[in-house]
Amino acid sequence: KEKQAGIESFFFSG
Amino acid sequence: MLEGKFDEASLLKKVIDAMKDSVKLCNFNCTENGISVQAIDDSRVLLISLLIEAGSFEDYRCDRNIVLGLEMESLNKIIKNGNASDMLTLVAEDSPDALNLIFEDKRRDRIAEYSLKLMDIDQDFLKIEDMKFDAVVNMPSAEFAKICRDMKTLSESLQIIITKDSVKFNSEGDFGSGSVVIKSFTDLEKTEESVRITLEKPINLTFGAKYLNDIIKSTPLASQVTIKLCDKQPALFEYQLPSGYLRFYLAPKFED
Repeated sequence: KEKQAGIESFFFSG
Repeated sequence: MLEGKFDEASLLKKVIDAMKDSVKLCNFNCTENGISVQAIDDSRVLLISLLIEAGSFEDYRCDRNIVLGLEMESLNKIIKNGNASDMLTLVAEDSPDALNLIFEDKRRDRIAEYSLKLMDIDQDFLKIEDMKFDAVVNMPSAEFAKICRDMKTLSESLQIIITKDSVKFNSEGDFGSGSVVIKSFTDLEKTEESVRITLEKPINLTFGAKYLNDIIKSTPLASQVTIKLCDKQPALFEYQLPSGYLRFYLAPKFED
């Protein structure tokens, strides 16, 4: 089964 | 004070049309260089990055940095009232309560003025480092839009596979499957029809068809779309503005 990743985990909060 | 005059309202119309179904509230950051927006869709899967540089305006001035918190649906209602060929001027004071939008008909003496209330929007800002990509595809935006629409009829997921000089869009659904393969192609007379594939490593990534179908609402903005991909990273879809861009960073799907 495929799972959708969230976008925020790829970028830094700044 | 912000005063930005577009030669034609059509540019902002297209930009808002491309964004409004993905994000409800946006901070428009106005500086002397232009207007920028960063926003994430409600499901936290798609990040939108807009830059309208001062060069996209006929006249532009912004003496101090101003943040305009805008409700996209309301902005869209007002924007739709103006004609695409009207000149459009955006005006805001230094600490504004409202954004004024002035539409001027070029042929007749008709001036329509609207005021849109601003909102305080608390938004995190994500730092996007220079990303490295394994594959870059430049292709006609209308062609990409058709593929995304067609493949969505089969499945909620769209697989993008890039090898050497071809891109395969693959869709596996409950009632059947389908694929479209496009190859590198140079049209010297109509360069906007060309397909260019730059590949460092083969790509096999899967994305949500719903988000791709949100992204292709940008098609009227540019004749070409640039797609940048890297294994296990968000894909970048970019539409060029006359001066600036509208970019979408889309998180991939993974095998669970």
